[in-house]
Amino acid sequence: TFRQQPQQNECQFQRLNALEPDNSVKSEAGTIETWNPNNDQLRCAGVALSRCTIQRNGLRRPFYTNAPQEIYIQQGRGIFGLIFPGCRETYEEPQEQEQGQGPRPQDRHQKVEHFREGDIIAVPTGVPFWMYNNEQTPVIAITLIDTTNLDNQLDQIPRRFYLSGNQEQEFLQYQQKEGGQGQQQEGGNEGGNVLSGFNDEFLEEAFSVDREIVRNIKGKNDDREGSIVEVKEGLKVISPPTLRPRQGREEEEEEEEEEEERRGDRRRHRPHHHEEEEEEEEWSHQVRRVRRPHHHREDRN
Amino acid sequence: GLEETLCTLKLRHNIGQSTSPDAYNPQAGRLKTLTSLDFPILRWLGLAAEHGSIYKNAMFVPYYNVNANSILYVLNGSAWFQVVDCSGNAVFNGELNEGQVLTIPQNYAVAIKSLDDNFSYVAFKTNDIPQIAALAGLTSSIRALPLDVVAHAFNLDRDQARQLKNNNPYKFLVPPPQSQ
Repeated sequence: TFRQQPQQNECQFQRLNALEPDNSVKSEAGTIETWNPNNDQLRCAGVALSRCTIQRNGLRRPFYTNAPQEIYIQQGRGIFGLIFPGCRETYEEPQEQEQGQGPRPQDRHQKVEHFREGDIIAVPTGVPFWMYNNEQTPVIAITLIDTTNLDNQLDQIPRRFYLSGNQEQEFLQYQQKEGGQGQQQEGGNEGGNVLSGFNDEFLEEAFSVDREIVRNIKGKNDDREGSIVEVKEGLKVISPPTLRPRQGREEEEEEEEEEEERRGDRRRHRPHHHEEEEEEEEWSHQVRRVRRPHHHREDRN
Repeated sequence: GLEETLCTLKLRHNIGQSTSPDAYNPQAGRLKTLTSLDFPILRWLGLAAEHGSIYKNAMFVPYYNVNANSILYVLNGSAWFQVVDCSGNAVFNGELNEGQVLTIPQNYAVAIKSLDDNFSYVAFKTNDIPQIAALAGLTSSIRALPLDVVAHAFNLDRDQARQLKNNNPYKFLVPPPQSQ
């Protein structure tokens, strides 16, 4: 019920092939490689795939997609953020009082999460996502976009809607190359973000900012290449002291193992309870089946 | 159980005259959204609706529909619409008048500026719990980003980034400049 069915004959294969990325878009601080989403195998599965490499201090600019994403961290560590529309900002700094002025607005933002090798990050449709590599090792992230997911009400072309910059759409380059319909529908792939198509006056009014900032919003003053940009002095974000971004991996793994052991101990310490519960559960099922044969929905409670 | 559910389902709900809009600004206008949470039959249909009225020169900040397409019909007056695709192209930039319809695809950014005092519209949404995400203003995605992310993503200095995040104190509807 979560996915659209592939079209007739879309999955009739005589032979399957191993696929490698066939397009690469270079950025200031990384690269995004993509597999052709028009490939028969990927079309049958209704997904699009990409591999993103982020160098040290590389920031992947915020973007959202027209379908849910699942991201696997193959290598590296860093931080990421997901902006859920309408959710409250949760971290804030005390407001600074400047001489002769009112309090200066300080940063408030949503939770910043840490990721490391082996993590899966789930990004719902339309939720802006950014990530940053704050370690030496390049981050390699494999992203799957589930274009046939029912959350996607557009066609099967994967789209990334960038909030900033003027980079080209990685997946739309295939449409451009193949001269397909997608390119015509999108009006070309010259590069831009979701705000760059608005009039300057609209943006000035909407953000209540001057014309120079508007030019930056539209990506006009930005000659940095691609969707991954370098933050030379390192990114500063507010995060609680309990988060330990540079905690050794071994230490974390030890903690996880200890937690596993604790759980195991708890289970081992009450074997009788468990059996009794199972027996009781089985017995109560029988009673329910006998007494209320038509009320299956209640059984779920 | 059928009689208690299907036969007595509520089939009508008024949003055009609502005295309890979801968003209201006396200088800018009002918005009311009807979802399956307050009108359960919409869950079956997988649809929702939104009614909006925006005063002259007031603006609905750039936003996008997170999980639905939106088919917008102008009830009264006229407004200037801009719709932008994922490549930053303005796929619509023009006036929409009474009786006209505009389809706003999922995730495409849209902004509306009213040209009339009595501009109002109804938007049909293809999801029973549609979500919108503002790109500017108090609850916008940009405001929710950390300051440094905004500064480096938009190539701004910290002070400019702070302005971009905080200057607009409104949620969805921005009053005309003189009344601010």
